[in-house]
Amino acid sequence: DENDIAKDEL
Amino acid sequence: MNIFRLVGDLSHLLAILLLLWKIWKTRSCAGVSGKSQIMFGLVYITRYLDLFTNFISIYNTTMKAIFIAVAIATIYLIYFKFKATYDSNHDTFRMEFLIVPVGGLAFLVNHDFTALEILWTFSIYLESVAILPQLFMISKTGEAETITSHYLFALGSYRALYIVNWVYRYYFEGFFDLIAIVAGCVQTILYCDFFYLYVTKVMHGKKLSLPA
Repeated sequence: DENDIAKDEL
Repeated sequence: MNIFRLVGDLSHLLAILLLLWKIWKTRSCAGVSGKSQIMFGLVYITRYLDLFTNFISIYNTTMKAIFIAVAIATIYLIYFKFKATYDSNHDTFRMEFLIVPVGGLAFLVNHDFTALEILWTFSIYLESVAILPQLFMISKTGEAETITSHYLFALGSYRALYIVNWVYRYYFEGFFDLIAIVAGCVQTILYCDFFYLYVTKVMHGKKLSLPA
């Protein structure tokens, strides 16, 4: 979901 | 990936390598808050638990591994190898006053009530206040070694650049993560006082000393 996008940041 | 986030990550990498180098070269961790370093170690470990389960890119995995390794090495130097030079009398900030409220907040305010997500949220909140023992220590000693102030400048700049990255991603990718943004703003605001001193003093070749 959209929240998983956030996890591409360190 | 955008330039702001890339420069931010490199600034972050520079900061932690600068600190490790300073302690190793001077064989002393005088003026360095071990408590902040422990909390940064906790930040990386709780945030990068997906290091082996969630592959994003070579860059992402490499940086995560480096951050964890450098943090552990720094903590080892402070509390073991150069323990004699650790200034525990001035590193007196109570970590539990930060970790407990942050832990509670992570349970209450998060995107998803799962273990991994709560730990990630805990890590984001903890990172925003992890520098407080270090800033507190500098206020107690009244000064900081120039190399330590460069470390703080690079570390503070990294999250400031991430804020620009989030603005960029909002406008160009329609993406934003409020938890990371709010915590990132708090984190950067905590550095403002230091940034002012750094620009007005260190940039002019003076030693960073707080008004007594």
